[in-house]
Amino acid sequence: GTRIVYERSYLMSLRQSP
Amino acid sequence: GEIPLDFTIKHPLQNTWSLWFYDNDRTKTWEENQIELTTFDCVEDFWRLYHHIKQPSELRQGHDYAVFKQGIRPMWEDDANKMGGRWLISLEKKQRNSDLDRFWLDVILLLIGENFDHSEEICGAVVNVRGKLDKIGVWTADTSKQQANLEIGRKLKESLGIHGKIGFQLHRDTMVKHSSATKNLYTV
Repeated sequence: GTRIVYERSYLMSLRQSP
Repeated sequence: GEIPLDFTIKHPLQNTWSLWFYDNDRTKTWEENQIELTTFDCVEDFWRLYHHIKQPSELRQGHDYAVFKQGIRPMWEDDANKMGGRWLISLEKKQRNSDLDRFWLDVILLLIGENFDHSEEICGAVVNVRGKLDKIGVWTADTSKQQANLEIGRKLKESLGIHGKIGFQLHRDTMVKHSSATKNLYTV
């Protein structure tokens, strides 16, 4: 089935999300 | 100014994860000391939590953090862990300030981002802050799944930039022996 995958760089880019 | 689109939506995770803390209160049993602090199911809630709590290097010795899929307790006795084991990363005390926190964060990001080909085998991860050796363990569900466990070990090594070998131990072996005396089922 499908899986939600986030690479490290993308997760890090969301670090400062308000 | 404009807010990037990515900052206006919540990014769901494949799994809901629980953060546990091991308190090391001598008046309580080991199980009573395991505290499920909170759960999170989106990237933003993870970061909000991460920025709110102490880093592993700031914890007092004897304390642990664990991040496990919701419903799996960070203990051998849990049904999800009974047939499982862990990839063990040991860190010397001198690595506490240089490597411990970034290794722990990178392990969590691998887990919650489902970055293993065999992410379905992942149960969770534990960081133990101790006197001599700090430890990070990545727990998997089934020790007999050789290819899946080896893939997870290789991905860990590559992502964390570990040069030496790391070993995979069965929980039922760790139960009877101290981790330093436990044999490795797999090594990468």
